Amino acid sequence: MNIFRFLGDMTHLISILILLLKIYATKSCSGISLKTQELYALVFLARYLDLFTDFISVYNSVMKVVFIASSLAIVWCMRRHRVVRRSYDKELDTFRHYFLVAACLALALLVQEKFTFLEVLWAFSIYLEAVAILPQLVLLQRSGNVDNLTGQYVFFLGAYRAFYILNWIYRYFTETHFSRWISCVSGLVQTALYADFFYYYFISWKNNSKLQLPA
Amino acid sequence: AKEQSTKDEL
Repeated sequence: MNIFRFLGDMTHLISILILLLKIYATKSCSGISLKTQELYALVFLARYLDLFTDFISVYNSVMKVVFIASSLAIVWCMRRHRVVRRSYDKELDTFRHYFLVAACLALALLVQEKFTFLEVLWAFSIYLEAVAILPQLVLLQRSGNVDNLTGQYVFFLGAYRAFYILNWIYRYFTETHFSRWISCVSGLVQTALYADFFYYYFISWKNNSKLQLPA
Repeated sequence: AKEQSTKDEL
């Protein structure tokens, strides 16, 4: 464990707490893409199958349970909670995310570290996480004004993988047998997708103005 | 390092 990875995990946790706060405090999920939340739930379920087979550390197991439980809770809330689901922007959240799932599954079958069930699912979860934010970014552009909590949620979500990239650079230079090119390439793509959001987020922060994404 | 080391991340 190094500081970059710890900061990355904490940033990821903060983004989830911000989303839970927004939904719980405002009893609304306007501006949040249910499809992105479903993709994240799938990412965690596919990646953390080893939760019961390989014990790495208490921290590792606890965080996996937190990520799986929170992502499923958010999906449940947006689909079933009688008050929250009324504020879901159903007509704006129209990204065909099943294509993302199919494409990532196909890619995982072609490119993975070892052609085994767990490795294919692990690669699938890495590829899917890289593109899972797309429905959310499209929804933000369509819905125009972004409320603060949603903006902060997306910002921390983008920042977490940027910390992981620093973690991989650090591990590359400090560990001998360290090769995670699948994660590194996907992580770079994932962080690059946030580039324009980060730009507009910085502009809105500098001008102390409302975050506006160009349609 | 053992194989597991590449999967010790979240």
